Amino acid sequence: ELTHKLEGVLKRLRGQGKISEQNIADALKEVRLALLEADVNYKVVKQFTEAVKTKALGREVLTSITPGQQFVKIVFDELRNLMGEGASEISFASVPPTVILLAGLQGSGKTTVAAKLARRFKQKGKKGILIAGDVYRPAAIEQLKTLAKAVPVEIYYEKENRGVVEIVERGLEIARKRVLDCAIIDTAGRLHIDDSMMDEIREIKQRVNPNETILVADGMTGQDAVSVASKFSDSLGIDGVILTKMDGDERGGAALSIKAVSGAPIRYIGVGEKLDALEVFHPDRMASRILG
Amino acid sequence: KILRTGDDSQILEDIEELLIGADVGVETAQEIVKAIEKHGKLDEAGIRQAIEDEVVSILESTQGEPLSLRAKPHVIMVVGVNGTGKTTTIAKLANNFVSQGYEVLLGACDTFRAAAIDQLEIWAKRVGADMVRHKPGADAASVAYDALSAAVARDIDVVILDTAGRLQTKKNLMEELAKITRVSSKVVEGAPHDVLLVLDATTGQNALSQARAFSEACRVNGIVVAKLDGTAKGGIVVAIARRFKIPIVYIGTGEALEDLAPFDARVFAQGLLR
Ligand SMILES: Nc1nc2c(ncn2[C@@H]2O[C@H](COP(=O)(O)OP(=O)(O)OP(=O)(O)O)[C@@H](O)[C@H]2O)c(=O)[nH]1
Ligand SMILES: Nc1nc2c(ncn2[C@@H]2O[C@H](COP(=O)(O)OP(=O)(O)OP(=O)(O)O)[C@@H](O)[C@H]2O)c(=O)[nH]1
Ligand SMILES: [Mg+2]
Ligand SMILES: [Mg+2]
Repeated sequence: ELTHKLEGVLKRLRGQGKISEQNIADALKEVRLALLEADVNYKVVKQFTEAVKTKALGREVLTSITPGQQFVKIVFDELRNLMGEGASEISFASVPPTVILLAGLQGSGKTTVAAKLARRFKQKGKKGILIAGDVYRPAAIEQLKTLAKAVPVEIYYEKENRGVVEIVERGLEIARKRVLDCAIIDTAGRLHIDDSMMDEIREIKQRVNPNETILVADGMTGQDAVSVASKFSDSLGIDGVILTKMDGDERGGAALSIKAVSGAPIRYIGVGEKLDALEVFHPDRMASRILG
Repeated sequence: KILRTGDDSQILEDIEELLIGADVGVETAQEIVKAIEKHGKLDEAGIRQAIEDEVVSILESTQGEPLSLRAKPHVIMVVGVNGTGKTTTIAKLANNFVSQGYEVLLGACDTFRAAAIDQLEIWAKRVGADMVRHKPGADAASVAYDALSAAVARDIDVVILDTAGRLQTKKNLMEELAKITRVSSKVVEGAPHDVLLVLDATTGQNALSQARAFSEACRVNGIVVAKLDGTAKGGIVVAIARRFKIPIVYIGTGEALEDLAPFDARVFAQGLLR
């Protein structure tokens, strides 16, 4: 794995005296390869390796007795810098309800995440409501109803109405009247390049003014993570990210790409299909996973 | 995308990056660039054409011709990880067969996910296909058994089995797929005649692990790449074609019934390089 490879690359050169810039370049090749194989976007990889190179060319590595270890430390530090400080959960507004708007591509895990968040907040003693904002997908409301029952948590839906914005506003009206702590809005999957659907979610956001807009992204997303995250970030604005399906063997480089282009903190990761399978995101654990 | 002009090596480096940016993967991208180096000196247009031709040849090297009806009932099983577009793809396939005049029956073998059966039922009604279902939580293989038995009894032409999404690392869930195929072959000889793996075009290198594991569990003989109407290029299928020789049969280009197209290697290769 990468740490070994890097130590190998730089150890082999120890007998040759000082570490040269070429040696650093070779080590950087290994880092680039590892990050690309982990699905980090190639432009993000470029920026990252440039940043590491600048630091590595400093005196610390070039004259260190253990240049391999020094280099690895720089890589990890730089990755931790990019990924963010510590855990960063959704924080509740001082005036209820805390309104959370979920957005993302088709099949990324939004509906499941909506119920997982409701369950997590319930365990913290919060009273919540789920709002069924997906009026398009066959049985989407049924799916959210079934999950809501499993938590159990309240749900607001309208079977016959196709006006998403009104549905969401009516659901929030209920949340406010009943002084609920949180309202979680599930929305339809949409492409970032679908103008009318992006207009829809922008309109929801404008009317409803959520405390938190969350991009729900599939953890096994490849290079496309950059296009998706930057478009959602520019067009809609994201306060946080939830990365799903991280219970497989994907390295999850999308985490780095998304953080790099949107600046939004990754708050949680989905680690399974059950409603308790939601974990707080830890940047340093993710860094090790990505680097392999 | 305009490549930087300059010498050959810069152009090749840019093309390699373009391929990597399309999820082809570093190893496969390097192999492709290496393969065209033997062409000798080419200008940029020549290089691009050679790359395109190389990608086409990799994609066309996969064997097999799934999706012609070879039995009655002809049984198609659809598999893949969570949320890739299996159920929607089944609706599209069913729609194609029904509009060609065939009797189609859908087997609701996703007995796990919330409202999975309701979702398939809505599609079955819209498309005009029969459906066999059990209660949520029922054994998936027993739904397959009943679906195939019903198909035989009702003189159905095509059966399409919907299965629950599952990550390939979950051994018990992969074993369930093997069980569904075993049970199917007991009811209809040779069933399932086609096993289609639905991949999400936005998926990166993990799709290789998916292709490997699903093939081992249940003899995948065709791939559908869904969600190619987004910005993802789906280049990972080039790496998959190179390594596993599974033919790509269809692409999904949207959420409506008509958004399914037969895979065209040339069109796909051109899309990668755009
Ligand atoms: N293994 C695993 N599966 C997940 C996770 N999160 C969601 N899923 C599954 O992924 C699939 C898609 O989840 P949904 O919640 O329906 O996704 P969605 O974003 O609401 O989909 P659309 O509404 O169609 O855009 C389902 O099979 C979920 O059970 C996760 O963290 N791990
Ligand atoms: N844009 C686009 N969306 C698609 C395509 N195929 C499926 N979808 C959408 O992707 C989401 C998931 O589709 P499903 O058919 O439920 O996926 P699945 O693989 O059956 O999901 P699970 O059963 O939960 O594993 C839905 O919102 C579909 O409308 C496609 O080709 N393009
Ligand atoms: Mg949904
Ligand atoms: Mg499904």
